[in-house]
Amino acid sequence: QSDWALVIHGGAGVIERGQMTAEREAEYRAAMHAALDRGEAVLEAGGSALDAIEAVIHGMEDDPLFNAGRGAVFTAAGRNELDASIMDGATLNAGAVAGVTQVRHPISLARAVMERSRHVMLQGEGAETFAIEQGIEMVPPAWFFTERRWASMTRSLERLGLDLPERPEGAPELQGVDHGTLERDEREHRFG
Amino acid sequence: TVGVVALDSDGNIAAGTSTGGTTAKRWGRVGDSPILGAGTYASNASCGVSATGTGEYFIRLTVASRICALVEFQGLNLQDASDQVIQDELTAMGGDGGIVALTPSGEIAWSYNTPGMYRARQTAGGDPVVGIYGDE
Repeated sequence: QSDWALVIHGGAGVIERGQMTAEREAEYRAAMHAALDRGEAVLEAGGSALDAIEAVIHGMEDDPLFNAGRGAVFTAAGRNELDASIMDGATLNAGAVAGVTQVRHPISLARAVMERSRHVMLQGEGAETFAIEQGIEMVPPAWFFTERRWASMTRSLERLGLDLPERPEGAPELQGVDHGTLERDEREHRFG
Repeated sequence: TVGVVALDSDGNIAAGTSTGGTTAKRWGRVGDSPILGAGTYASNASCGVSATGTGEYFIRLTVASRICALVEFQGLNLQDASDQVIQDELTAMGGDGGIVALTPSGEIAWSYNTPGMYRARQTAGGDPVVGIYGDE
């Protein structure tokens, strides 16, 4: 039996050889290795599985490569709405949040719901009020903005014949995004 | 979507999942990631699971807890339980996506019916394993 173990995913989809540039592939591999390193650092030091989960996901929530936290996809209304959940196998305690827009690390808010409330799931404005009360790090919605996700959302809306939302307040000036990158992005990150 | 399952040196399992949802979603749509039992589940009696995929299917199949139930009550090993739910049941419903999973004994599995999944695993004293494509 292993002393500790760790398994991670960064999303699934139409991810095929030849569809991704060598540079982008190297970025993803490096990000996954870094995620393992964060988890290993906690677990090798005797830290808890819950602490390892939080450490690994924090980095992924801050990495624009992944559809979580900064780099999350946009809703049709032009917002980043974030969801997260966590569960402790020792106690079957669990916490979850849905539709938060200003919480830098939704996984930490889910853990706070589990450990510091008598509830299991909070959503939207109420979840964010709880986050503020608990001292969870809040950020402006523009923190989550990335040009490639914005462009991907506008392309989806154009295909559906829906109106485009206004660019979010605080978002950087419009930048060009390679269309090949967008098409790959849409195939790779259709899921949530 | 990103997710992690971890086993610590005390033998405790935990699982977590975080996501931005789906591109251009409307009407306050909620997928499986924040739904315990669908996108995330952990029990020291069986296993921990984190999922990524088209959430509506993962919710209806309660994918994460279903895999753990197969391990706990039918005695399947983790990879067989994961493949039964993802390759057979999820695929038969028309759903797509994948999971990563881990048992208290350190058994690790992943299963996905998409062409690829960003994935990684490591055990104490072992080498890290990172994969992206379906053929590696």
